[in-house]
Amino acid sequence: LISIEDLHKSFPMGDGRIPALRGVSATINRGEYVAVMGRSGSGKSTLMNILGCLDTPTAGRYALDGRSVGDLTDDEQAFIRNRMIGFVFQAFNLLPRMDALHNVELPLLYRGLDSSERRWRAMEAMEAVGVSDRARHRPNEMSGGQRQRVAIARALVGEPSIILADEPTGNLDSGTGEEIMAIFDRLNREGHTIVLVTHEAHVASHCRRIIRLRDGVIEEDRPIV
Amino acid sequence: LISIEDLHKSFPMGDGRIPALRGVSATINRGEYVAVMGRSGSGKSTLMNILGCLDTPTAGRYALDGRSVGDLTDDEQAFIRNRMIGFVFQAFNLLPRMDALHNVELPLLYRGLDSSERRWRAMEAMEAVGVSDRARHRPNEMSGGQRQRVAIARALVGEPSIILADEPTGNLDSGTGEEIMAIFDRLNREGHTIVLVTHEAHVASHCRRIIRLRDGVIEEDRPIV
Ligand SMILES: Nc1ncnc2c1ncn2[C@@H]1O[C@H](COP(=O)(O)OP(=O)(O)OP(=O)(O)O)[C@@H](O)[C@H]1O
Ligand SMILES: Nc1ncnc2c1ncn2[C@@H]1O[C@H](COP(=O)(O)OP(=O)(O)OP(=O)(O)O)[C@@H](O)[C@H]1O
Ligand SMILES: [Mg+2]
Ligand SMILES: [Mg+2]
Repeated sequence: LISIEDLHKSFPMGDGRIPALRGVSATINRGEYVAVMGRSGSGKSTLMNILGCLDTPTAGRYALDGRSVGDLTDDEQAFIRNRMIGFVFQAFNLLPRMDALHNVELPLLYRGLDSSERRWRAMEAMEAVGVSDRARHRPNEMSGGQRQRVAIARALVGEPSIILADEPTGNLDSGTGEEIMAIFDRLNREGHTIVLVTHEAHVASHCRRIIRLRDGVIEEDRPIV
Repeated sequence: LISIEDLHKSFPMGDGRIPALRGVSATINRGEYVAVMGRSGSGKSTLMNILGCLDTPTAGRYALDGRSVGDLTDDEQAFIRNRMIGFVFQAFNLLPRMDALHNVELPLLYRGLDSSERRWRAMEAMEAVGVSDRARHRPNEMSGGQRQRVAIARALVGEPSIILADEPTGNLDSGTGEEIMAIFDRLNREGHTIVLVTHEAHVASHCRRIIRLRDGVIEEDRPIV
């Protein structure tokens, strides 16, 4: 399903470039449940952004279902971003002037659903993560963990086949974190592919494979037993 | 040092109010090392914001060194906020258009230090948390954990007597997180009062007292053995 070959990514800074990924290769098959770990600054979010078609590599190849993403048309890339992939950002990236409900509805906007259908699905997603009582709150009227859960609901509302979650429990107490992991567990049992970045061992233990990054390269890639 | 009596805080929402703190009382003495824990939405950040003089309670009393904060002049409150207290925000609250160095220098701006002294102290603080190589990066040119560490450096640069840290390791891998906790441990040994919100048991284990919130009240307040 997901195939990355010798991915490189660097960012321009002043006269030079900051290397973020220095040759990353892996294949992730449909239905896998992968934890990505590594030190702060090791390239995890950069990798996730490329997998999520939110950024492009400086070198190397990223193919989905055998087709190189770099060769796809804008429409095809948009389809992947909006329909195939659900992305939970490390910084949530909620729109500050919209309430939680509208934030969660966003991925459904271009699917030809009527507004009551959109509303219903968004409320379902918010209930699953326990923030439906904050539906009319804007992000700055919610706690950090409530914002995080709204971001998770938004990623799941479209029932994407691939879920990319960047530190989805970083702001959640253990109890709420385990509720979120139970959702991911269920979605994976139902066949969704899940790749999540975490620094918490008990979160990673839900996954079946760990990819550990270090300074922009893969240091370890093995099953979790 | 810190004395809170029957603190209440609620936020206006539509026609009603959202209760965040529903009668919280505690005394935290100079040099204590306290972990605040509790479910997402239980009132931890609201409590921290009141302790940090960044918000006022709807009812109840907050006194520092015996003086009720509500009765202080604006200047006195500003002094406390800027000189006595170092605050690490759950969402970092870095200024997006300034580079990391300038963000960290901010608390020093009104102390009559010359710019090279400010620069030196800011670089020291950034080195302590391992982000000095990102001094000239703006927040969106850094990883999540690097931003978090810049926020920590900014809170510590003024050597405040009270450090309030809201989830200071939420975006950090275990290794980097332990480096940060070692800094807090040292500061506490040197006499600084530290109150930190965390959802991670191994982080709380550095502290000597735990205050657990539940739905806006204190459910537990005991020493950590
Ligand atoms: N500005 C606001 N307007 C309305 N409600 C608010 C506002 N700020 C906070 N709340 C509500 O107050 C309650 C407590 O919020 P607080 O941020 O203190 O929780 P928390 O314990 O820090 O949660 P988390 O662990 O998720 O960060 C939450 O239910 C939240 O929705
Ligand atoms: N826009 C940018 N400009 C310059 N450097 C960048 C930019 N974005 C990321 N970097 C650098 O690339 C490296 C990798 O960043 P990335 O966000 O992928 O790390 P990460 O593993 O997600 O870290 P964390 O665990 O702290 O979130 C970091 O050293 C970071 O400073
Ligand atoms: Mg990251
Ligand atoms: Mg909070």
